[in-house]
Amino acid sequence: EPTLHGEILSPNYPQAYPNEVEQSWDLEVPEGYGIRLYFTHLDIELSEDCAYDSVRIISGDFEEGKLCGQRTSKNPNSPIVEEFQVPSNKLRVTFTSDFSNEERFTGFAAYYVAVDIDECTDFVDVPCSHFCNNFLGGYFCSCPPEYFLHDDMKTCGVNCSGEVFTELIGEITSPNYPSPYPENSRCEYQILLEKGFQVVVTMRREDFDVEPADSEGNCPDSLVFVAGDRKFGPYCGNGFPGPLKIETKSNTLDVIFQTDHAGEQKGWKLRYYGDPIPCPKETGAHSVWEPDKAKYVFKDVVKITCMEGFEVVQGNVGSTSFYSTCQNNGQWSNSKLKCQPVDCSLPESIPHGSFEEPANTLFGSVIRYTCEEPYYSMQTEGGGDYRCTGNGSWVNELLGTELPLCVPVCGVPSEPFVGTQR
Amino acid sequence: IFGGSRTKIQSFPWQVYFPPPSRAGGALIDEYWVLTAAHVVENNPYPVMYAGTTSVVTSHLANAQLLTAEQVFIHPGWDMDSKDSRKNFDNDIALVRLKEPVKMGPMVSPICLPSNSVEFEPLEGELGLISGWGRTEKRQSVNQLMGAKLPIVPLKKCQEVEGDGVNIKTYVFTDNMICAGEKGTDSCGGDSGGAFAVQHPHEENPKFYVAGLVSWGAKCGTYGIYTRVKNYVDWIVQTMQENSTPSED
Repeated sequence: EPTLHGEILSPNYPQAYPNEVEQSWDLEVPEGYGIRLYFTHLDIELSEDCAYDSVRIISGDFEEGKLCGQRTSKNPNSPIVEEFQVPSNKLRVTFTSDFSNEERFTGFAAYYVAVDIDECTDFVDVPCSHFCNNFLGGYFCSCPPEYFLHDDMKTCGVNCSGEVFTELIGEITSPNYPSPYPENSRCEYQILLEKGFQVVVTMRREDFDVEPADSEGNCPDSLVFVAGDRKFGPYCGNGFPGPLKIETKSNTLDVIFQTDHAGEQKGWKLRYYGDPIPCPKETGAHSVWEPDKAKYVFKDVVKITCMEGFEVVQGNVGSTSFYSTCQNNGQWSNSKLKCQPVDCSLPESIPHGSFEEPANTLFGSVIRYTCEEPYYSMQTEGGGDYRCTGNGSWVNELLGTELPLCVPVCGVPSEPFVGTQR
Repeated sequence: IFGGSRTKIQSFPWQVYFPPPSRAGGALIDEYWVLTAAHVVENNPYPVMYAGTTSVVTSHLANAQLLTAEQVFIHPGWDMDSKDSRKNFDNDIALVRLKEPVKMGPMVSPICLPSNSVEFEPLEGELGLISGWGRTEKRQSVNQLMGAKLPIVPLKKCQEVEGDGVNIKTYVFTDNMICAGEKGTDSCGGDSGGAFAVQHPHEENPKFYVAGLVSWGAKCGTYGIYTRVKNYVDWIVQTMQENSTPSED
């Protein structure tokens, strides 16, 4: 079990150590502590590089020291003749003697204690991105105001994610823009527009200043746009490297800004707007669109009026116009409705008259009524031709919609009277 | 018909037969209307008629069109009170409205009405046609239609006819009457109500209008009186219009 202190004595201490021994001690103190090892007695045969007999202090793979010879304290108030302090909680001490100890060297006496490590200062690498706080046996990191400590408990970032932009036009900037953006942050914004609009991002070159890419082209800080399966970026550098206008083809866009631990750039500012998706301008025959525009977009409403002689039939009802709306899928509502020729259907039959079965009964077609001649004739001369009109009626130039009247022919005997006059 | 000859209904397709008790004639002027003399229908408010037949033998009438009267319209000027000893035949004209329309064809078609223009003023010397199943020189009545052509003459001719036991001077003569005939050619009893048909002026093809209706006479075989239809055109048209059904309009 790790202990806070301990003693190490060479074999047979304080008697002469034996020949040809090698003994090791693995010291361990609780984590978060370092080890202070000090010798109060050192009496080991001296040799060059301590090649014959020695005591070695090893921390990990690093040899902290190799001792031999005789030492005395230089401080009259302290018995310590040699001292080591390692920022590790483990240490190995190895004593080695060769085949001869003829002068009866007595070896060493050493003690170790657990000492607090100041993690905030004792290492080359700073453990915290911002504020480091040392305590006995450990340390903790803390952050400036408006920053938060990441899950790694070491780095601080700003809480810049989660904002959702739903307005049709807007502006988004990196945190603190144009002041330098925070390090160690990941900002995720979302532009969420009504379906039927595509997000279009515009960026001015001068509005973009992000830590430039490294020699391999990797962006340490980056701005990325994600629209469904499409990804734009990552972008970094001084001056926006991407297109100044990005058409995402999507009504949602994720804006992700990732920063690392370093950087003093001002960040970025983008503008976006919702571009309504277009609906095709259908050159429907026999109809007029109001208003007449070169391009129609989402939410546009048009009144489609059938030209004379054409109608749109919904169910059993015919009408001359209908409304259509450009929908969020780029399709027109009521797109199945078409202006079709008015069908006057077969005209009414008349007493003592008839009409020839027409080839069709659509707008513009003409039928001709005739009377049962020679005994009936049309009351209105020239009143036999009826044209199918736009309102679905058969109309005669003289009689309008009134049906022709076949009246008896008067005064004409089928055989003349041949009188035998006396 | 005196002085006439047998004819076919095709030559007088407007001729309507009133069987007994009327035993008279009429003129079809429309699908729904028959024109006749007032004295024909004054005692018969719902007459039965036939059209389209030359022969009025009962068995042949089955092939004719049966016309059923819906209403009779006697001219308001007709004197209904003097029928027992009638000497006033002024306004001898009546209309019969039919319940069902008549189907026209070669044997049934109407005769035209005169208009108010002077062209339709019957002139002396103008010839007209009469037809009927009435008395002839030989028979009280005939089964086959008879026809005759006769001229219009001055009314004075009719006023001078001396009938057997008839004092012609006691009869009323008015401008509503036409006198027509010549010696031997005349209408007679049983022909009443039939048309005196005159050819349309200025018509290329023969076309007849009803200038008169067989009315009365002092003696058959001379001159006879015909109701002057032209004087009643307004009444005829108005009566027809006021009593037509909406569908006819």
